[in-house]
Amino acid sequence: FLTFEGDLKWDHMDLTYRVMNYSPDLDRAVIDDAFKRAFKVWSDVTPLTFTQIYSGEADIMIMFGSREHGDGYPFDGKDGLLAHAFPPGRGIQGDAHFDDDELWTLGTGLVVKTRHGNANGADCHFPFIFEGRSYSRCITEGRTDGLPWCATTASYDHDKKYGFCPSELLYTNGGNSDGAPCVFPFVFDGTSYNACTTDGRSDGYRWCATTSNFDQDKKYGFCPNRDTAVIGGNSQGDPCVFPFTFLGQSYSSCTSQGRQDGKLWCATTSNYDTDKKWGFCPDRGYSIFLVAAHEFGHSLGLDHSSVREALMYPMYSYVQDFQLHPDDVRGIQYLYGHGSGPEPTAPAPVPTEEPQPLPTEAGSTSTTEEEEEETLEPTAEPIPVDPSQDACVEKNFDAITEINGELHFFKDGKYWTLSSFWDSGIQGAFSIADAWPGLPAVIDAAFQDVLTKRVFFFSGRQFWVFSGQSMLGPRGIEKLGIGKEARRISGALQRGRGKVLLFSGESYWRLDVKVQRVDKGYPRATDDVFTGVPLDARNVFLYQDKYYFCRGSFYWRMTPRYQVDRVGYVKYDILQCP
Amino acid sequence: PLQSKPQAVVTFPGELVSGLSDLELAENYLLRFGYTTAVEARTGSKRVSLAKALRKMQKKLGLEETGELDATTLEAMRAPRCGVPDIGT
Repeated sequence: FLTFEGDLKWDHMDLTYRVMNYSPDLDRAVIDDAFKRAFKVWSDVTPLTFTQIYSGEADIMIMFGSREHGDGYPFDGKDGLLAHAFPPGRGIQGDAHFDDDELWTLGTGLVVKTRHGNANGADCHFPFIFEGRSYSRCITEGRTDGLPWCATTASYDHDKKYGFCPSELLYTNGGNSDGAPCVFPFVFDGTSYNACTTDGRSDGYRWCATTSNFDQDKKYGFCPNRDTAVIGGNSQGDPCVFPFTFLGQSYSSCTSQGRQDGKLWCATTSNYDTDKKWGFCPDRGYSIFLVAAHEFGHSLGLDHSSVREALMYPMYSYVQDFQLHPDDVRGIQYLYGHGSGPEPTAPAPVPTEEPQPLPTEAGSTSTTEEEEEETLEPTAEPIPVDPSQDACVEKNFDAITEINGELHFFKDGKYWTLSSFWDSGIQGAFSIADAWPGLPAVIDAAFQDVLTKRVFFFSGRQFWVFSGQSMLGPRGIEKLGIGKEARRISGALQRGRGKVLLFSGESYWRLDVKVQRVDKGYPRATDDVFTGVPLDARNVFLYQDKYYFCRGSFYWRMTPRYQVDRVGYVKYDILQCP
Repeated sequence: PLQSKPQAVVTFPGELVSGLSDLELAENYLLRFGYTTAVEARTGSKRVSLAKALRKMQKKLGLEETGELDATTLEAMRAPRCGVPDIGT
């Protein structure tokens, strides 16, 4: 991760934000909810709080705009630049701007939220059946008032569930008319208008009068985009007109004819050849939630990350079940500290020359209903370990995991460490019992929780939790909610935000570390997600943001996008044995 | 069925047709996102400074550091992204 020069950050934790205007692409409620969820991404892992205000100067002012929008950093039309934001501070600092020449969605295509009707504001269901015909957009069929509507289930004929689509005939956004719909025709500047217009404005937003005469009444509002609204082109926001004529041919749907990039477009009048009015048809669009979460990272003091899977990576990529990456968590906690944990901390001091095997650091206070912590004196005399024993003679390892930035290789009461920061090669052998008194000689798996730094060890159906010098356990893994089918845990993958995947046999569970219970809906089959790796892996661990599955002398490395990008030798590639 | 006649390609009015060459696109990108400064872009030997800036960008974005304007790098330059520079203020 990176912070801005001088570690720019807010000097208070209770931040305010204000949405200055809304994109016509989405219902206002959808945008508000997306921004709220985007701020929650950061408040979940820090002491920060975010409150929306509706007037006055907020810490983080949010606006939509296109091209030059008032800050000297113009946007660039559809695609390319999506948004930008300024680091913490007064005035424009901390603000976030979104390019409204983009199609803002939740990342998987248009979100058409209905109003009125009998579906309580449910989204349109495309396609839907009406009077035996299938429709993939809002229609006015079946009505005489021309109001576009849609079914909110797959079949209106069957379910009779419907709602009205965003349309200037139903309501307007902003302006000074409290959402009143447009009145057509209306007079503006002596001219009569039968549709929304951008005339009179330089920001490209479409508006209309909400009385028949703007010159006289000065009452207006901004037009919501219809589901067939085009993006970019020279008619941003205007609805497609079907059928339309292009190069003498008639088209009743969007086409890529006339283009080399395959993008779908349509005319916004009935004849492109004469009027040359056009725009791009809606595509998957960009997730306002994901882009906002990224931009708010900047507003809080994070610069771009080099980790491809991190939220703060500069390029956009849609992910379905978003999880904040450990790199993002480390960055934001570097600035603002943990949730209920200690104050913001400066970067950890450079470790001493000889990195000694450290038991875990003190974890933060935990809210789990843990039994009384106990500090166990070692029960049996620890087995003396010959420090000259060589990791390279081992055929495999009981467990492998990263603790305090160093890979640990455990085998029969011994362990070795390998630091990615130091090229000092393998350190050890060290005694497990010296570092973690009370642990058995043979362990099956281990992981360090990213947030609290506590280290969990598993052996058979038991587990231990080390937090600084104190240890809790052994306890049965059934306390975590893991059933009898799991005879042993073979590995763990930290997933950020206090979740860890625990692997056993051909299944895995998702553990909520804070409450120390596995989430509902687990176990799941490993093969469903982690396709292409050995299902009976002996070790599973996270290292440098990639997933490692080891069996025999080999490892399979997988990216967080679940692609196996390398298969190699544990000994020669990871341990770097000669 | 294949188009009976060659597909006509139309220049659409109001479209930001980036008539930029790949090299111009790259120079604009590297300047805009802080991988090179206007001064460097003007002075110094173009080739050396371009390769150096490309390598810096490829490292930052986790691409293979070739110092060349290869397909992967061009694709990354065309990908939708945040407008905040990757290097500098």
